[in-house]
Amino acid sequence: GITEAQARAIVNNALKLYSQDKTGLVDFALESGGGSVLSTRCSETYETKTALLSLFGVPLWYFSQSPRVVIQPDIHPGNCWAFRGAQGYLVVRLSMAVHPTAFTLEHIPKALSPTGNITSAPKDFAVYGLESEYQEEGLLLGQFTYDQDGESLQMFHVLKRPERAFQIVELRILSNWGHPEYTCLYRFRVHGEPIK
Amino acid sequence: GITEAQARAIVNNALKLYSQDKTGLVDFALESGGGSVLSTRCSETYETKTALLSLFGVPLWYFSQSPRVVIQPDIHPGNCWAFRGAQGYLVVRLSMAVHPTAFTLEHIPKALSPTGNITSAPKDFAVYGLESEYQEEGLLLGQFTYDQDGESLQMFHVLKRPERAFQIVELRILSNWGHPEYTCLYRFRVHGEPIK
Amino acid sequence: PRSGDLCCPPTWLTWTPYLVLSYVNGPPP
Repeated sequence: GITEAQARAIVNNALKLYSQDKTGLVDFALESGGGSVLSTRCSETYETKTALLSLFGVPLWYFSQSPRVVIQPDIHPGNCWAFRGAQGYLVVRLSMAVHPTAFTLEHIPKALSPTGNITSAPKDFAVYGLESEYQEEGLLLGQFTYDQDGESLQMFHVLKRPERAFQIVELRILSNWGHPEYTCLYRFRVHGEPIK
Repeated sequence: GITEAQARAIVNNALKLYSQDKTGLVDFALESGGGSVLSTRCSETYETKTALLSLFGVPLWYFSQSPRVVIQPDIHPGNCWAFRGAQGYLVVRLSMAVHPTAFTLEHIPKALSPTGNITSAPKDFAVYGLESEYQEEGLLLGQFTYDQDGESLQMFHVLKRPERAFQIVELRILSNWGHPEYTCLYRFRVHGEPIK
Repeated sequence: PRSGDLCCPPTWLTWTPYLVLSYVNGPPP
């Protein structure tokens, strides 16, 4: 059995980690920290023409989430970037050059999905390190699978720490969990060791 | 006494629920998920004319929160919709038609209120299911009281699951906790079962 | 109080100084 003091320590440490972006690790892709989306290659934002913004009764435009939301921390239902189909690309410039060690992919929990499922979540994906924004095939840092029955936040470690450091990474989504029309990306993070 | 592993499990489950919008339930009113504010009927937004926005030193307009904040997740002090008096209405279109089962009303905790009290918090309120935006008297789903001495987030269950499903609900605030000029709504959520 | 006092035009949205968001074609992705 544990004492009250030990229980408090467990709680405090858990809350501390939770408040440290849930991971306690630097996210070099985070937009406010200096990350930016360079391109989505040939992926196409899925335009539903449903969220109409108006002012003084005058319709202005249809709003849809941009790819930037993938490197922003809000993951409430709907705050995702949706691309057409199940294959998509996101090229991100990190806040600094790092030796990537892990990636985090987040999706809303099934419990909060109005449809009760997360078929639009990514499934198989790969991450590449690029030497320049236009490099077509970078260095494969790892291929992983986001588990729709797993935790909302999943971390994937690179098998072998790359010798090179990269400031540009490409997230390549290869399949989703069944949605026929689009795939949603809520948040992608890049963890690693900065170059000395 | 409990073991350390049991304590960790308790803490982790609590944090998991907390991270699921604190309730683990779908909020069909949430704007990013597809909910929208249709109207406020005859309530009048309370204009404080205090928050002045300027550009290049030129004053532009007084800013006040729109009713949309009631279906947005940020509940920091001030991020509420204030209506004049103690009776107000909010007509919300849900992201889909559901059989409502519960409603959540949130207000800032007293501890965070600069005045030390929450007299502008709603007190008695009722929720109606509407068949159309202009229906005058919908189906009463329940009448409830938000307790100013209770938790910041309070959930209210409908007594009887309605046979009909509704995509439009009306929140009718009937009284507040004493503020003579206005009432503030921080967040209103609608939980329910989607139609099959 | 009745909500039925549609004393003001139902489309309150028309002259409000806020950006209004409405979903016209189903829920967002």
